[in-house]
Amino acid sequence: VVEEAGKDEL
Amino acid sequence: MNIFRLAGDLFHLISIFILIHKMTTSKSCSGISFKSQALYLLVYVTRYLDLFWTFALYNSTMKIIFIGSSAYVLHLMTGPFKPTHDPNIDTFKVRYLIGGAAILALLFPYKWTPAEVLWTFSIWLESVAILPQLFMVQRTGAAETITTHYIFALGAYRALYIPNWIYRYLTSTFWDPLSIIAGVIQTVLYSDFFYIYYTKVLQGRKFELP
Repeated sequence: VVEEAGKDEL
Repeated sequence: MNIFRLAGDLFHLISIFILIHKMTTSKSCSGISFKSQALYLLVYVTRYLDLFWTFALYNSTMKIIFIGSSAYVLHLMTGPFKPTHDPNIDTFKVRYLIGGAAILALLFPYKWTPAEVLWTFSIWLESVAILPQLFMVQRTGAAETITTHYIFALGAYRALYIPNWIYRYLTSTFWDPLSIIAGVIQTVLYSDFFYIYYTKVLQGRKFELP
């Protein structure tokens, strides 16, 4: 799920 | 969300609170690196561009707090408390940090879009943004206890993200190599500091470098 990687973190 | 991530974010909030508290009660920003603070604002502004197109109550609130408090700290350092800042001991060459982060971001983003490249830039830049502050502490050979608490809380934030990533990988095979590598580098940069903080400050002694 590279697209979403890390984007739900700060 | 898991306990490590939540604890990490709380440490981040605590670090900001300590920093602003120190500055406003002592009416001074002595011992605080302006360069590190400016880098953090750059980190938050480039990473949280998605505020314009995604909304999640927790994340969006935190992002606004980080950008806002960072801008406020810079305002204090350039306005009311400017006379207490000594640029002569804040001499780390940040152009190499910005340049290095920019090169890595252009070479290895997840996608070559402006937002992704800036996000990657912010991840790399954050991993090294504390260096001017650590350099300043090293130059002066000592730091006020409150300043060491600030640096510790800021370091603990990314260090706690590491068990968060391990937990997320084990429970949902979440895997974000960029964040993880940069986060580990960031934590390693703090390790000397953590060691001295643990052996000196927590045992009630003054923070002085050996």
